[in-house]
Amino acid sequence: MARIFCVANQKGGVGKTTTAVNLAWTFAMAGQRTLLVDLDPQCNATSGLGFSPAARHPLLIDDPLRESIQNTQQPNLQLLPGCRTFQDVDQLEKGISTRRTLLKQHLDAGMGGFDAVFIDCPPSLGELTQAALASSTEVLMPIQCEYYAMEGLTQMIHVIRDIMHHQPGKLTFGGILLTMVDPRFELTAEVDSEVRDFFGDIVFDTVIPRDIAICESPSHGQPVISYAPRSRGTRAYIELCMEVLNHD
Amino acid sequence: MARIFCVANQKGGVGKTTTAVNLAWTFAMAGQRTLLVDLDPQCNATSGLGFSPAARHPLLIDDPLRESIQNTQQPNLQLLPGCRTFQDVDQLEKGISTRRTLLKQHLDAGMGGFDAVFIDCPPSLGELTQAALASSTEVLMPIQCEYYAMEGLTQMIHVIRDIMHHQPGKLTFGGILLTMVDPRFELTAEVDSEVRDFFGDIVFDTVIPRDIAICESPSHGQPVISYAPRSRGTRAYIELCMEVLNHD
Ligand SMILES: Nc1ncnc2c1ncn2[C@@H]1O[C@H](COP(=O)(O)OP(=O)(O)OP(=O)(O)O)[C@@H](O)[C@H]1O
Ligand SMILES: Nc1ncnc2c1ncn2[C@@H]1O[C@H](COP(=O)(O)OP(=O)(O)OP(=O)(O)O)[C@@H](O)[C@H]1O
Ligand SMILES: [Mg+2]
Ligand SMILES: [Mg+2]
Repeated sequence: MARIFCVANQKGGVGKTTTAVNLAWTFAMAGQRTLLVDLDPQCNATSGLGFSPAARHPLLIDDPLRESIQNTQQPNLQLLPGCRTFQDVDQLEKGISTRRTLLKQHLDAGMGGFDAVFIDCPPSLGELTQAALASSTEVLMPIQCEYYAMEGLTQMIHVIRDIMHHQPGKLTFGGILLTMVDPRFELTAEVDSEVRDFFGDIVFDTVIPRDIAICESPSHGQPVISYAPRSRGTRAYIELCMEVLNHD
Repeated sequence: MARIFCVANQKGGVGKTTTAVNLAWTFAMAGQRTLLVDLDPQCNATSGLGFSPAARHPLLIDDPLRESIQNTQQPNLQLLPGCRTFQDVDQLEKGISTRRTLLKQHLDAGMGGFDAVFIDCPPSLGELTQAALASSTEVLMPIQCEYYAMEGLTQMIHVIRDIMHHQPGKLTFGGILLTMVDPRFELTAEVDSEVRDFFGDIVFDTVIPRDIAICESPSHGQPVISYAPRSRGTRAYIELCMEVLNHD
């Protein structure tokens, strides 16, 4: 049974795409047959790996998913690219209940043969993210160590509990990941301890430091793992991959 | 005629809320009767000023807007709080064309008596942001000096051009604002010059530096202007206010 990770948080700019891309890459390095699904109309995960967005969203056309899946430079890692055209996204957003079933059917059918799937979500709790949550087995929530990030988390948890209630036994909390951590700042340490007090052991031990190499890597169409293999960002994502692999 | 600024960018975490809150505050300090409208279901602008979200979105109930508007600690500045409950937002999201007119009617009726209005938008190009653009006279686009931020800008410009086409003579480009600028990084200088080459003089001269005081201020329910009056972040937002006031 594939592990399907939904990387989600409605707060913007917290490191969802960076985490989805780098975790998918390290899972593939560890020998897991991995699929990265870009569900964000911004298509950052797609361009972060050096690909162009699809003309029509693969999840909306009736062809089997297999035909839209691309091979990447990393063996064991394949990509389902995102799509910018709005009517596709709007189509996904409105009347999603039929779409949600289609998305789920497509995802379920397309994910056979993979050990792990990572779904990068847009910064919202709208229909796209809810459809992804409904198809996933674990939800990963990156958060920054800042005030606004804490606020949004409780709202997110409500939506997740809702989905767990409607489909018992499928979705679980994969974990909360602290990103862009800069130990020089008092606020960071404050939020770190508040989150661990409040959420306990669903917070990953691994934290991702703020590292300029991470910012630079997407402009080279690569994850930080291959762009700057000896950077602190790379070490942290490899450590996170080990922690998530052992979490099973 | 009030200047109605829509602060928008579908890329998340670029400083939309920080800019809307601090510009609204400095406009009020400069003697402009100012309204800050929180249109983001995350309600960050509302909590950033120390208020709690409304139970039902003021723009969805039929009472006149006046009754939901709150006074803030800053004379001349009032706040229309945001709302977290999803069915309100979903209501706003679906079938918005009747909503859009309602939103526009409400906004137009409620904005009488103000010199300036700032609308904080969620990180998406969905119906809420499009409704806000349709009610505005100027659009302000904060962007970070990072690769993904550049990518989303062209998509944003398409949507804005679309709105300008449907309602000629109302919405103009207010400007592109570079935020979280850290001159130590090469990437920052690269993106800065690329944006200025590409977009010319719609890019503000003022840039906002990365400043920890800005991160800390929302947890005190205040904008950085009043939380840390001598900080670099404060100086930059005051400078930006002067530039926008003279831009008229
Ligand atoms: N640990 C880090 N150190 C430094 N920069 C980072 C780090 N993680 C992410 N970034 C940068 O911060 C920005 C936001 O990250 P990213 O795009 O992954 O967030 P996101 O949550 O996917 O955003 P959105 O909400 O728009 O989808 C990007 O430009 C990215 O390169
Ligand atoms: N110049 C700055 N220096 C340091 N931190 C900043 C700066 N501007 C904003 N921040 C911090 O970065 C985070 C993102 O900013 P903000 O919430 O204003 O962005 P946003 O575009 O409104 O996000 P969203 O897309 O979720 O609405 C916040 O925690 C904020 O405190
Ligand atoms: Mg993203
Ligand atoms: Mg915001």
